[in-house]
Amino acid sequence: TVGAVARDAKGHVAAATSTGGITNKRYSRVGDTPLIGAGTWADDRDAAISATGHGEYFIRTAVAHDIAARIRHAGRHLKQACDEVVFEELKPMGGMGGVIAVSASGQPELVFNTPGMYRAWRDEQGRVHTAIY
Amino acid sequence: MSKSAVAIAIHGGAGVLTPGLLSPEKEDEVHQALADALAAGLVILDRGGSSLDAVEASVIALEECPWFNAGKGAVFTDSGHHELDAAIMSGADRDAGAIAGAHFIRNPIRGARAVMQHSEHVMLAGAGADEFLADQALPQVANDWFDTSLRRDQWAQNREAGAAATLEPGQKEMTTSSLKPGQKFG
Repeated sequence: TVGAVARDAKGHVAAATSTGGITNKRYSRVGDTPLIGAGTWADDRDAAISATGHGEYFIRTAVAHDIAARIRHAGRHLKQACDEVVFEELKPMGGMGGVIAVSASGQPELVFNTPGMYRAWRDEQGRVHTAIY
Repeated sequence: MSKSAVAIAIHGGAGVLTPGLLSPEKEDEVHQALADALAAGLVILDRGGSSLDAVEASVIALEECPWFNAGKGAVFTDSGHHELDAAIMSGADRDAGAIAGAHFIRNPIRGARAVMQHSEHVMLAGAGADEFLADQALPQVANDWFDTSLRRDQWAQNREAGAAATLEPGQKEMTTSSLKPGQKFG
């Protein structure tokens, strides 16, 4: 699975996610990626989120929308919302994976509960970072 | 952060990625692929383009890279084919598009955007998605265009494992959690 989140100069956010699914999948199984609110979500009022991991758990948790809802309805900052969903909702039920997100103000967050996540971002000082583990 | 501040982040998948799984050379290749994909979106944002165009450009770069499980380099289904899923969403108006189980669109994220912009639906799936996308003047490929030897080897290993390990009644289907570390790659 691959994904991107962005905020442009006009303050609009967007999210995009794409995947081949899981190896040897049967019965036309579909994971969270194409399900709006589970693997992909964007709303200028809170954040844009793209997820990757064990899709069945991300669907059951409505991960992307849950992060956005915590911002809008519970006043969470993006990092706190991502941490709560990835470590307190997903992990206890066995949902392994991660999310990338960008807030309406342009703050990027990359949060995962697995040993690694392929990722890249530009920080507020304009420096580009790439990482695996 | 000022109104004009732009921001972008990308991922290429999460999983049991542990140091030593990849050689230093291969790690360098992955870092370079991630930097290139980020740059594809950044260049759009830095010239005042939309976040929608930026995320689409970055994901297309990741889909074209065989390292990642999307587009070229997608994993195989049990029957030895590829089923591609994608979604895109605009925060400005919460417009969204998605495809599931598509077979021939070279860049699935372009297909998701076509559903968003050229249909009244949010998600199209399977043969119907293929039919709609065939009319969208987007690059189409044969399904085996997505093949890579890395994924075919993983597919073969799993089939052997699956064949060898009879599923006890009620035993759950082979899922990623039953794969050895590193197999759910990217």
